[in-house]
Amino acid sequence: PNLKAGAANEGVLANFFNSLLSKKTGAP
Amino acid sequence: MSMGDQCYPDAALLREAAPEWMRAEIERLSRELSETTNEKIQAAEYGLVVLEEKQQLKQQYDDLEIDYEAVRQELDQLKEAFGQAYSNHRKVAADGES
Amino acid sequence: MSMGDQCYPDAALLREAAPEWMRAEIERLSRELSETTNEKIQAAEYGLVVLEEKQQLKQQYDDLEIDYEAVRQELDQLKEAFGQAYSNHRKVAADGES
Repeated sequence: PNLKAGAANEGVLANFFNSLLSKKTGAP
Repeated sequence: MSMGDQCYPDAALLREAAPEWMRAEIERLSRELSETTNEKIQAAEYGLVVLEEKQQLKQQYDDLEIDYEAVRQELDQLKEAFGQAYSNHRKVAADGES
Repeated sequence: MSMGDQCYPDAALLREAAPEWMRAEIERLSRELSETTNEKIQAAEYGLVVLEEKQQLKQQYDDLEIDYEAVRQELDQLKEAFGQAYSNHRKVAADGES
């Protein structure tokens, strides 16, 4: 997402960070 | 590491590799993946915290801006009233003299 | 996934695994490691940008706070001057009557 301020971008950023937290990796 | 379908950097090496080597490589990659996953989670958690702090600060800024405008307006009104009172006073003084 | 020395989650599976399976697992782990590394870097970069924006906002807040205090002070002084002028005016009017 374009990082310049703006609530919309902050929402997109929060979704991005949350998606990283919820994503499972590694198990075979 | 460039990403194609064939992700592993040295496919030829992999084809001839001994089972023992491959076991060790799986262990190594698993360890690295686990570390990197933890670092990724840390970076995401930190990003969320800073984002939250920034949004709180933005709210404080907006509140202060409202207060600032209110005080500014009150000052302008008082200046105008003062100016008015002063010119009335001057007029009364001039009438008194004449 | 908590990681001891024996890093791979299913060591028994690994001991009996066929070479073909191990090759595929190495490919899979390499892909995941590369993807997770990119995600980690992106999260860190975004976090730094948000941190920088937060610091800029903090500077703007501090500047506005200084302006606010200055206008507040000016208003208080004008209020005091107004009060003073008003009581002087009342005194003069009272003296005039008497």
